[in-house]
Amino acid sequence: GRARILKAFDDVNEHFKKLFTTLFGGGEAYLALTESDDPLDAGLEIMASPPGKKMQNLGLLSGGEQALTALSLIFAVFMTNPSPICVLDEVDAPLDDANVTRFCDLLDEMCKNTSTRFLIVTHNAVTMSRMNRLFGVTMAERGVSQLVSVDLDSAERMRARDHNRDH
Amino acid sequence: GRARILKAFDDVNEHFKKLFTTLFGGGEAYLALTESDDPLDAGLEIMASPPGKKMQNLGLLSGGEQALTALSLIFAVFMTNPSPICVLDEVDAPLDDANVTRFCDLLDEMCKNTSTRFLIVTHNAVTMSRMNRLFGVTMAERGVSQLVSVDLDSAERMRARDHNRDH
Amino acid sequence: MDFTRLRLSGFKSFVDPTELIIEKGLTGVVGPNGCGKSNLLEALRWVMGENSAKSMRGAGMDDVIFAGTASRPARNLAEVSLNIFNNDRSAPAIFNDEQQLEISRRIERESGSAYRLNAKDVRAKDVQLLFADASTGAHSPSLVSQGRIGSLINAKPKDRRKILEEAA
Amino acid sequence: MDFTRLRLSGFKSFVDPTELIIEKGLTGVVGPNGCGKSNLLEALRWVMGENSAKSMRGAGMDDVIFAGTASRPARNLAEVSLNIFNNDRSAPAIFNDEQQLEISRRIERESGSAYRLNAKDVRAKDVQLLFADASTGAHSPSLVSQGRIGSLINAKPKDRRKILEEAA
Ligand SMILES: Nc1ncnc2c1ncn2[C@@H]1O[C@H](COP(=O)(O)OP(=O)(O)OP(=O)(O)O)[C@@H](O)[C@H]1O
Ligand SMILES: Nc1ncnc2c1ncn2[C@@H]1O[C@H](COP(=O)(O)OP(=O)(O)OP(=O)(O)O)[C@@H](O)[C@H]1O
Ligand SMILES: [Mg+2]
Ligand SMILES: [Mg+2]
Repeated sequence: GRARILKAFDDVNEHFKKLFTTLFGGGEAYLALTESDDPLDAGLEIMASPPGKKMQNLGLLSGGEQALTALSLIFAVFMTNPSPICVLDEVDAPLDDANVTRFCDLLDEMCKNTSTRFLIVTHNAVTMSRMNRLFGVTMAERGVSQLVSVDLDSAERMRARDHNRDH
Repeated sequence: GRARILKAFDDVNEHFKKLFTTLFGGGEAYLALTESDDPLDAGLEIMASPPGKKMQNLGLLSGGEQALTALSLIFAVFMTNPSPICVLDEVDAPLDDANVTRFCDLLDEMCKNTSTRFLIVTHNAVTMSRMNRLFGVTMAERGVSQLVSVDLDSAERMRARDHNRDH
Repeated sequence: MDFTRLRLSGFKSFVDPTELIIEKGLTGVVGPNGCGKSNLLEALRWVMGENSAKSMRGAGMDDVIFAGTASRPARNLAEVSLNIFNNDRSAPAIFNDEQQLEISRRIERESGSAYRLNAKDVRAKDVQLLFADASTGAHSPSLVSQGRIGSLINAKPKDRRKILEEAA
Repeated sequence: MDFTRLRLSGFKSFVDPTELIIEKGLTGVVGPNGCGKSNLLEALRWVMGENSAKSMRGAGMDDVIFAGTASRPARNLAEVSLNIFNNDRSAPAIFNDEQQLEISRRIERESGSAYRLNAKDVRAKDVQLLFADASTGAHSPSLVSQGRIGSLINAKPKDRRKILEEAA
C-alpha cells in the first residue's frame, strides 16, 4: 500500500506542476504530504502561486484561480491513471474568457493523451463550440426532461430562443 | 421584538411571493416560520416550486433555480427595509441567458423602487451591458490591482483583449 | 473499460425512457436552468453505487424517483442502466469473459434498490468493486458535481489525500 | 444614509491608494480572474466591522495586508475608509449633526486594527451599531460573497431566520 501511494504521489505531482503552469501560463505549484510520516495517514497539501504572485494560503486565491488549480489536480490524476469517464458540471462558470479557452485547450490535450470520455455541462458559448458533439436537455412538457441531440448551429439558436422567449 | 419580527415576516413574505413569480415567470413560493411558536426562536422555511413543477425539498432545485430563489428572498428583504448598499459577487454565474435577463430586469426595478446602490461583479456580457457604469480591475503590474473606469465599448474590447493575449 | 451508453427511466425529471450514447472525446450537455442536466449526470453516479441521498440532493433516496408534475402522476420505480465495453478485461472474474457489461440499478419507493450485472442479481459491493478497480466509481474525483470544483481546494488535507488512492 | 466613496491602501492586492466612487443605481465591476474584484468588495465588508479572518478568506486577519509580489515588498499597514452622506440622520447621537461621515479602519501587522469616525477614535462596537441601525453591516444578507448565493437556500432554517432581523 505505502509504496503504491508514494509512487502515485510522485507521478501526480510531476503532472500537476506541468498542468498548473500550462493552465496559468506561468507561475508555480507543487504538492506536499504533511501531518504524518506514514503516507497512508498523511494529508495532501497544495502549494500554488499564479504568475508574479507570492506563494500564499490557497484560500486567498480567487474563485477562478481555485477552479483552475483544482482542475490541474484532477487532470494530473488522470494522466497518472486514466479513468474511463470524467464528468464536469459547469466547472467553467467562474472562469473569464481567456481561462475558458485555456481550459478547452487542456481538454483537447487530455483527449489526445488518454481514452477518457468526457461529459461536460456548460452554459458558456465558447465551451459549447469546442465540444465534439452536443446534447440538449429540454422540458418541452414542464417538469419532464427530454434529451435531444443538437448540432452546433442549432445550439446557438437554442440559446437565442431561450433568450427571446422571455421577452 | 416579537411583534416587529412578525410584521417583518409578513412584509417579506408578500414581497417574496411576487418577486419569485416575476423571476420564474410563474410558479409559486412562500415562507413559513417553523420549529417553534416563538418567532424569535423559530426557523425560516422556504417553499418553492418553479412553474409546472411540484413543491419539493429545496435541495432538489437546480443550481440556477436556487440562485434565483435566493435572490428573490434578498430582494424581498430590500423592499421591506431598503439597505443603503447591495454587493453581488458573480451571482449570475449559474444562470442561463434567459434568467440573466430576468435578473437584470429585476435589478432595474429595484433601482426604481429603492435608493439602494448596487456593486455587481460579473463576467457576463449581458449583465455588463445593463450596468449604469463600469469599473475595470486590472493587474497591469502582476499581483498589483488597479481600478480604472471603463466605458461600455472598451469593456467589450477588454474582454476581447484578455481573450487574444493568451493565444 | 469504455462507457458506451446510459439509460434512465423514472429517474428524477427523466420520467420517460431516455438514452445517452457516450462516445470518445468531448460530449457537451446544454439547456436552460432547471431542465435536468445535473439530474442526468447524477444518474451515472447513482448507477455506480452512490449511497448518500444528500449527495443526490435529496432528503431520502426515494427522492430520485419521479415525483410527478402538475400534469403527470408520480412514479414508484426508477431504473438506470450503464453499458460498458470490457476491452481491458477489468471486470470481476465471473463476468470477465463477457465483452459487453450492462450494470443496472432499480429502486422501488419505500423498498430500497437492487443491482444487476448482465441480468444477474449482484450486491452493491460487487458493483462498487468493479468500478474501483477501473479507477472510477460514485466517489471518484473525476465526477465533479455542480458548484463543487472549489471543494478540492477547501477540503482538509487528509481528505484531499484520498485523490491519490484513485491514482494508485 | 448613502454610501458615496470607498478608499483602500495596502489592502490585499490594492497596495497603491485606490478610490471607488459609489453612485446611485448599478455599478458593474469587471476584469480577468485573480485581478482583485472580490478583494475590492471585501474591503467594504472589512471597514464595516468584519471580524472573521476566515470570511476574509485568510488564515489570520493580517492576511488582508498586502503580502508583496515578485517585484514589490510586503507592507505592514492596510487602511480602508468609507464615505457616507448622512441625509437620514441615522448615525449615533454624537455624530448625528454631521452631514458627511467618514469611517476608516486601519490594521498594522501583528498589532490589530483600530477604527475612526470623522478622525475621532471609536470602538468596533460603535461602527457595527452605526451600520446595524441602517440595515446593513458586515454580515448583512445583501452582501453576497462569491459562490455564496446558494448558501441562503442550504442554510439551516434557524440561521435563515436571521435575515428577517435585517428586515425588521
Ligand atoms: N424526483 C424528481 N421528480 C421530478 N422532478 C425532479 C426530481 N428531482 C429533481 N427534480 C427536478 O429537476 C429539476 C432540477 O434539475 P437539474 O438540477 O438537473 O437542472 P439543471 O439542468 O442542472 O439546471 P442548472 O443549469 O440551473 O444547473 C428541479 O426543478 C426539480 O424539480
Ligand atoms: N494580502 C494580499 N496581498 C497581496 N495579494 C493578495 C492578498 N490577498 C489576496 N491577494 C491576491 O488577490 C488575488 C485574488 O483576488 P480576487 O479574489 O479579488 O480575484 P477576482 O478578481 O475576484 O477573481 P475571480 O474572477 O477569479 O473571482 C489572488 O491572486 C491573491 O494572490
Ligand atoms: Mg445543474
Ligand atoms: Mg472573485
